[in-house]
Amino acid sequence: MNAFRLAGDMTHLLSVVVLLLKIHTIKSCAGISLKTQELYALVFAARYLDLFIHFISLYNTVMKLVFLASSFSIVWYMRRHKIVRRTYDKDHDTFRHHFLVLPCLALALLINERFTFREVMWAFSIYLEAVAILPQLVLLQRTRNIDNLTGQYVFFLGAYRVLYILNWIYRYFTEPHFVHWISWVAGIVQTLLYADFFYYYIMSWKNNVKLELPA
Amino acid sequence: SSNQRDHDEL
Repeated sequence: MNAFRLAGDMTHLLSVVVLLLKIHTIKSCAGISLKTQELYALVFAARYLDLFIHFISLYNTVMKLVFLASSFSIVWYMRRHKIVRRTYDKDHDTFRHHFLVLPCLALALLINERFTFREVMWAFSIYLEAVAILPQLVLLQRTRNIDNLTGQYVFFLGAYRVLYILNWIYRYFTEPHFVHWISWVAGIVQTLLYADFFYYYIMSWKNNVKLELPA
Repeated sequence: SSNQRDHDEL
């Protein structure tokens, strides 16, 4: 594993820690999109189907378990926890996320590395992850007061994607036959979705003003 | 692309 990949996994983990900190400690999910969180839970469930069948490494297994457990517990907190759920900004989190699922599934049936259940589910999870941030970005645009933890959560998620691209570039030059169009194209699309957010996040940090996205 | 079978990335 190269440094970019490890740094990518760590920023991904950090984003989850930041979100859990906000939800578990501050008991607030204000500014967080339940739609995006539900999509992530579905992404991890579909991608990690092989968790107990196909062993890669202890690191891999532990990280998969962490992402599965955290994504489902975040959804549980936002839906069921009696204090946290009251802070959920339901009225502004209106993105029709169900309409992302079917096109991603159709695309996975058409474009996959092998036409097997596991590979189709894997491709589906890659496509769905690429667009899963959309409800969160829409909610941020509608949020007048984006708190620091919410901004940091999305920033770390975006950083994780940038680092994964650097990891692929590194692997392309160091590993023979490392060509993976599905994850690369979907990963680049996913990263581009953060471009606008990154711009305003860095500007707000540079000018030391509160983060706000233009509607 | 055969090593993708292992899906070693998260």
